[in-house]
This record gives sequence, C-alpha cells and structure tokens, in this order.
Amino acid sequence: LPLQSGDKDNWLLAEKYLRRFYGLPAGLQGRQRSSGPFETKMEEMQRFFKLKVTGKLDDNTLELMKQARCGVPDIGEYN
Amino acid sequence: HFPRHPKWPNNNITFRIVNYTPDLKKSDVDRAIRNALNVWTDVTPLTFKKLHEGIADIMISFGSKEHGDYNPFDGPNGLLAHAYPPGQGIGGDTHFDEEENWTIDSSAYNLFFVAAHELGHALGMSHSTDAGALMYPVYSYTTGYPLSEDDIEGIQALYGPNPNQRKVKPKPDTPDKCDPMLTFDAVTELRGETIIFKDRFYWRLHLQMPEPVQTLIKSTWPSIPNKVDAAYEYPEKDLVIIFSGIRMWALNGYNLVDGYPKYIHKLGFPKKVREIDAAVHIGDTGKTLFFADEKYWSYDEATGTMDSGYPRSIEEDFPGMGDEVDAAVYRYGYLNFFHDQMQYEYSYTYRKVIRIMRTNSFLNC
Repeated sequence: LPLQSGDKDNWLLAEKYLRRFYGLPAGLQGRQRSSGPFETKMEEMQRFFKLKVTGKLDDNTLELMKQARCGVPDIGEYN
Repeated sequence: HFPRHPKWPNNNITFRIVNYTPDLKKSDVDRAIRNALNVWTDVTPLTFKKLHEGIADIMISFGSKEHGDYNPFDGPNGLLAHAYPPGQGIGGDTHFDEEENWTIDSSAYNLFFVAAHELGHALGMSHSTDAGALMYPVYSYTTGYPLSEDDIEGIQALYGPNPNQRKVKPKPDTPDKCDPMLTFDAVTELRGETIIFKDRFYWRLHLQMPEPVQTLIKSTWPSIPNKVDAAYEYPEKDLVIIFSGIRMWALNGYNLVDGYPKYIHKLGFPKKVREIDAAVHIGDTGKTLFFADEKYWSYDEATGTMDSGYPRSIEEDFPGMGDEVDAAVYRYGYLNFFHDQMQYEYSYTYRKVIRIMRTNSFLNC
C-alpha cells in the first residue's frame, strides 16, 4: 500500500538530510529507503549523534533531523 | 578538522561584515561578531582585523534561499548558517540565513552563538560529536564560557595556544552514561519519564525507549541553571521542583511556573542550609524527603510545612545507605538512592537496602 502522506514527508526529510549532511548519493526516491547506502548513511548519522544505531528512521532520529542546525555537512569536505 | 586540515597560513586574519540583518541594530551585530571572534582569539595566537571595503579573508553576510554559492538556505528554522573552511575565494566566508529571527538573547536564534560556531568552521574546525561543544552541529543556547575542552583542543591543534592566554574554564566533556565512575546530580520523574541531571545535561529515560536521550538542560529549560542539585516531582499538582544553591524553580511540564525562583528557606529550612543534595516525593505518604549533608527533612506537601522532629540522621534512618545522598527517586515502592558511583535500592516498606548496583546501570549500562 502507498505510504501515508505523513510517513512520506518524513522519509523525504530524512533523505534530504542524509544527502546534505552525510553525502548520500542522489537517486530515485523510493528505491533508496531500504537500500544499503541509505541504511549505511542513517547509521553514520545515528553514530555521530550518539543515537541508537538501527539504520532505521525511528522517532529519536527523526526528532533530531528536525532541529535547527548549521548547514555544513557533518562529514567530508564543504565546498 | 576538515579533510586535509585546511587552516590559514598566517595568524593575522581579516574579516568584513558585508551586510546586516534588520533584526538587530548594526552595533549589536558588530558586537556579536567581535565577541564571536574573541572566543577563538582567547585561546589561539590569531588576530582579526576588520575591513570596511574590499576582499577580506572572512566575508560575513546575511542572505536568503539561493544567495550565490549554490548552497541555498531554506527559510525559517532548519539551516541557520554555514561557513567555508580556510582558503582562497569563498574560503572562510560565513553566511547567515536572513530568514531566521536573529537576537542577542535566548528569545530566538542568538547571533553570537551561531557566529562563534560558524567562525570555527572559517578557521578550520569541523563538527564535533560532543553535544556540549560549540562545534556540535545542532543549535542550542547556553550561558557561561562557550568553548568546551573538545573545541579548545581542536583549534589549538591547528594554531597552537594563545601565548598570553588568560585563565579560561572550558566546559567539561559531555558525561558518558557508561562511565563506571558516573555520578548523578539529581533524579526525578516527569510525567512518566525519568529525568537524570548531570552537569549541564540531562538524560530522559522511558520504559519504551531502550536508549536514554541526552540533552543540554538549557535547550529545554533556558531559565534554570546549568547545575541542578536536586529535583522531585509532585504529581498531584503536575509540578517538578528543581533546586540549585539556595533557590528553587517549579516546572509545569516544560514551562516555568510564575513566581519562581524562590528561596529554599520558604520551605522551612534553616538559613545555614545553602544547598539541597537530593529530594524525593513519596506518593504513598504525601511527604517529600529532602537530603542535605548527613541529615534529611520530611516535608508535608498538603500542609506546606516541615514535619516536626526533623532534621534526622540519614545513616540512622536508612541503614546500609552511607551518610550522604547525591540523588534520589521513588519508583515502584522502592527508593533509589545515588551516592558517588553506587546506587542503593531501598525498600521503604521493609526499611532496608535490597540491592546495590553501579549508578550507570540506571541508564541501562
């Protein structure tokens, strides 16, 4: 069944967050949610923020992604 | 640091404030930026010279959405600002999202704190995983000296220390929940969750959350101090009372109750009591126990008075507990006392210690 619109918004937010701050490669939406790169980047983000490392978009992770923050990526270069 | 550790090749750096936000007076922006630069000059040999025209090493500006560098902002909240690592051209440049509400206090996004963070990037600092560090990526408002030991170590690894450094007191590293020597400052219930205070932080524990969540105290309650001595919940009035020094605050959920802070002596403590070590409300009896040094008091919440015959000795009335308490909480009929790195589960019914564990086991370590 299609995701509820609220869930879809959360996934999009997470994808955008990981792309911006953790270098998740751009790709087709929908394919990435359960894929290796998405899960790997999610784990990286959870490890950075000392959250429970699940690779999944849980409530604590989502709450943190919504917080106001600096626009510089957490890993890698910024140019 | 960023990959390849970019840094400015010499210690004399120029900056220019290209434009200003209408949210603040020009003098407030100038002061915030200057103070933010001073945060870093205090601990390094760096000096900053202000230019009023032309190209400076660090060009500071306010812009919105797409503002010329292909890294657009996103309107209110979300992204607040960004800065580029040291280098030619855009290197060192610092941009603030004009669509934020910039302030000089805690009412919205404090320009000084965001500027200090971004200028850290402009000098070569990357993000820190330490939630108490200035270079932590998520915004928080705090009081006191802004740099943590992690920040100072990072910037001095690039530029060295300030040869004329005045004595600074950096924020200590973030408490580690699995530190075997962990001690607690205060513990309380809050609407079904357990709140544990330690230094500038608190952990939230919930039965349904296996991992405690750590947050800066000031991020949730900007008006209570960075150090909490004791705390307890009075569920009948949906209040949590926080103690720090000779003052106490009442919180209704996440809101400060009007009329607080008040002096702790309003509760009936003698003037010589300058600090409460621990506090716990026993719902079954309607009493709140307060612990200070080797003594404790019993307070009747219904009448708002101290019970007669107090203070009494902790060691005599709670055998097996030692003579002092750092924190206490009442759960499932047991009093959990915390003293140094040990935790004592005390049966209020049978008046004895049932279990002794390490303090950090309370955080599922």
